[in-house]
Parts: sequence; structure tokens; C-alpha cells
Amino acid sequence: MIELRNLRRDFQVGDQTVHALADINLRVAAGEYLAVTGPSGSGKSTLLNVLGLLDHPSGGHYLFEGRDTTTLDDQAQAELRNRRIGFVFQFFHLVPRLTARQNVELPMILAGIEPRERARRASHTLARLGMSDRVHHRPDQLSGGQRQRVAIARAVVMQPALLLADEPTGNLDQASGADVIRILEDLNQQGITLVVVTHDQSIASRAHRRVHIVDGRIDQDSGGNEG
Amino acid sequence: MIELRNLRRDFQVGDQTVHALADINLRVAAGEYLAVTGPSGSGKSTLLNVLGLLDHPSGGHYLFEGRDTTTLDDQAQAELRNRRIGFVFQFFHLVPRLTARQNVELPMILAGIEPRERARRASHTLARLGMSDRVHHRPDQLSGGQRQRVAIARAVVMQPALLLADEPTGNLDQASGADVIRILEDLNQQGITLVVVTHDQSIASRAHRRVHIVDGRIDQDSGGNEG
Ligand SMILES: Nc1ncnc2c1ncn2[C@@H]1O[C@H](COP(=O)(O)OP(=O)(O)OP(=O)(O)O)[C@@H](O)[C@H]1O
Ligand SMILES: Nc1ncnc2c1ncn2[C@@H]1O[C@H](COP(=O)(O)OP(=O)(O)OP(=O)(O)O)[C@@H](O)[C@H]1O
Ligand SMILES: [Mg+2]
Ligand SMILES: [Mg+2]
Repeated sequence: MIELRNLRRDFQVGDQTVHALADINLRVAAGEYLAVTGPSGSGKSTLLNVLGLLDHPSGGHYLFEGRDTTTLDDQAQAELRNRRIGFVFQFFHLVPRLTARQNVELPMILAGIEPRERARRASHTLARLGMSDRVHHRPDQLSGGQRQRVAIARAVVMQPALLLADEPTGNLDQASGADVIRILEDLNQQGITLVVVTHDQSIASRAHRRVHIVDGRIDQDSGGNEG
Repeated sequence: MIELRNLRRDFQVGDQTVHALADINLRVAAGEYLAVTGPSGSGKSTLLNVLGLLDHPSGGHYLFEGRDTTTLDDQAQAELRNRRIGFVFQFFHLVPRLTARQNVELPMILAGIEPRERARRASHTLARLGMSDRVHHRPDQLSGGQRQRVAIARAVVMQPALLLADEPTGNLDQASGADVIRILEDLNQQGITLVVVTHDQSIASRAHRRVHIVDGRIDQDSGGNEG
């Protein structure tokens, strides 16, 4: 489903070039459950941003379901992103003026889903994340972990083909974190491809496959279904 | 050093009142090392914001070194905050337009420390946090864990009497997190009062005392030096 070939991502800071990703080769089959680990600053979020079509490679190729994403125009990329990919950001990126529920409804509004169905799905997903009593709070009226759960709800509510989660339990206690992982794993059981960046070894050990990144390169890969 | 008496903090959301903190009674002696734990949404950040003079109680009293902070005017509170209290925010609150090093120098600029001494201290603290090669990056050019380390550097560089840290390792891998805890504990060894909010049990277990918060109340307190 995903193929990264010789993928490179550089950033320019003054006259310094940061090689955030260097020669990444990775294949992920549809339905896989992959954990991405590595030290702070190693390139995990950058990798996820490329996978989520939120960032472009500086070199190499990203094939999504066989199509070279570098050949798609902005419109086509946006469409692919909105319909096929769900993203839980490391720092959530919720819309400040919208309530928790409105934030979760947003992708459904963009997909043209009608109001009653949107409300039903948003309530259901927020309830599963223990957020029913905070649906009308805006992000600045929520705790850190509550914002994180709204971000997760927004990412999963469309049941995307590919779900990318960047440190989804970073601000959660043990119990809330376990609920989140259960929800993500349920979606994977239903066939959704799941890529989770995490610093939590207990979460990484639950994944079917582990990829460890160091200084922008894959240092270890416990092995994909495609080998 | 710190005394909270019948402390209450309410938030209003529409016609709903959220009792974020309810009847908190807590004494912390100078030099103590306290971990604050509890479920997501239980009131930990709210407690820390009150302790850091970033928020006012709705009821009850906060005595800092014997002085009732509720009787201090804004100017006096700001002065106390800048000189005596260091704060690591759950979401960092770095100044977007300043580099990592400039962000760390900011409290020293406010305290009138001269440029060469500021530069020396900033470099030293950032080096201890493994950030020497990122000193000229702005926050948007840093990874999540790198931003967190800059926030920590800024909080500790003034060697405040009271250091409040809200989930300081939430975005860090095991090794970076251990470095951070070592730095905080070194400061505590030097006499700084340390209050750390954390979801990480391995960190909470290192503290000399643990306070567990549930629904805005202290559910367990493993005991202060003052009883
Ligand atoms: N916009 C940018 N400009 C310059 N450098 C950047 C930029 N974004 C990231 N970097 C650098 O690229 C490297 C990889 O960053 P990335 O955010 O992918 O790390 P990460 O593995 O997610 O780290 P963390 O675990 O701390 O979140 C880091 O060293 C970072 O400083
Ligand atoms: N400005 C606000 N307006 C309304 N409610 C608020 C506001 N800030 C916090 N709350 C509510 O107060 C409660 C305590 O919030 P707080 O941020 O202190 O929790 P926390 O223990 O730090 O949680 P986490 O572990 O998720 O960071 C939460 O239920 C939250 O929804
Ligand atoms: Mg990251
Ligand atoms: Mg909090």
C-alpha cells in the first residue's frame, strides 16, 4: 500500500542543511500495524508528514497504492489526503474556535456527510474516548490529554484507509492511553493500515512490526509482510 | 514554602461550571521533590498554574513563603513569578520568532543579566539537554521533543526557588527523558523545590513524595515533611 524509495527530506536553516530523512526505503502492506520509534529529533514526525501528504520529499519517491504521489497535483493530493488518510498530530492542530464536537465533525463536513449522521458519529467516537461531558468545550477549555483525545477522534471518525498517529498517548495517563490504543487496534482489525510513532515501548511492543529510526535513517526494521 | 488552603478553581463554560480544583489542602516545604499524578482532566495543570501564579484561585488561599498571594497586586505577582518560579509548560509556550537560544535567554534578559553571561548560561544549559546543534533553530524548525527541551532549559536557567514542570518528558524518548529528570533532580539536590506533573510512573516513583489528584481533589498524598 505504501512504498518509500530512496526517500530524502532536507531542511535549510541559514547555511546549514538538516538531513531530516536520508535514503529511507520502506514498504507497508495494506492492513499492517507498524510502530515507528527512535530518539527525539530522529525524523519520525517528518516521516509521518511525508506519509500523510503534508510534506513533500526532497528526493526519492512515495508510492501510495501504486501511484507516485510526487506526480499528483495539489488538488489530487488534497483529495487523497482527505479521503484516505487520517492523521493524529503530535500537537493536535485543533481549530481553536470550534468545539470538540465541531472539530470532530470537520472531516465529515468536508466529505459532504449530512448533519444527523455527522452528529451521531462524532458523539459515538467522543464517547468511546471518554469525552462526552466535554463536547461543547473549545480546545482552550480542555486539558492536554482531552485535546489529544479530540485529535484522535477527528482522525478516526472517517475510518480512513491509512491512519497515522504521532505520539497519540503522549499526554495521557495509563488508562486513557490504553483506551486509545484499543481503539486504534480495533480499526486495524477492520483492515485499516496503522502507523504509530511512539516513545512508549509498551505500545511499540504491541505493534506487529517495529521500525526504529536514528538520524533520519532506518536503523532496524522487524520486517514487513512484503519482506 | 507553599501552602494551599481550601483552594478552589472553577471554570465557566456556558451555563456549566467545571470544578477543576475543589478544596485542595497542601503543604510543600522548601527543597521538597513532589510528583503530581492523576487521570487526564483531573486538575494537574490547573494546580500547577495556580502554584506558578499564572492563574488565580476562585476560593481559598495560596501562601508562598508565608505571603498570601491573593493579596499581592499584579506587579508584585509578576515579580515573584519572574524571580522565584520556573515553569515548564505542558505545551512549552516558546516565542515563535526567537531561536532556541534566544528563548532560553529571555528570563535572563528580564532579570537584567548582561549579554556574555546570558550567552554562557544559555549555551551551557542547552548543551546539557543535547541541544547544542539546534541553538539557532526557531521552534517551528525543531522536533517536538527538541521544543520540550528548550522549554526545560528556559525554566531552569535562572535556578528558580520553585520549579514547576508539567509533563516534562511527554515528548521524549527514554534516554532524553532520563537526562531531563537527572537535571531536575540535580537542581533539587541544590535546594530547589521541585513539583513535577507526570503520567510516567517511573518518574513519579523517583520523587520523594507523591500526590494523586482525581476530579480536582487530592485522592492520595504519600506525605509531606510538614505532615
Ligand atoms: N522545519 C524544519 N526546519 C529545520 N529543521 C527541522 C524542521 N523540522 C524538523 N527539523 C529537524 O529535523 C529533525 C527531525 O525532526 P522530527 O520532527 O521529524 O523529529 P522526531 O523524530 O519527530 O522527534 P521528536 O521525537 O522529538 O518528536 C530534527 O533534528 C529537527 O531539528
Ligand atoms: N479554561 C477552561 N475552561 C473550562 N474548563 C477547563 C478549562 N481549563 C481546564 N478545564 C477543565 O478542567 C479540568 C482540569 O483540567 P487540567 O488541564 O488541569 O487537567 P490535567 O489533569 O492537567 O489533564 P491532562 O493530564 O489531560 O493534561 C478538565 O476537565 C478540563 O476540561
Ligand atoms: Mg516528533
Ligand atoms: Mg495537563
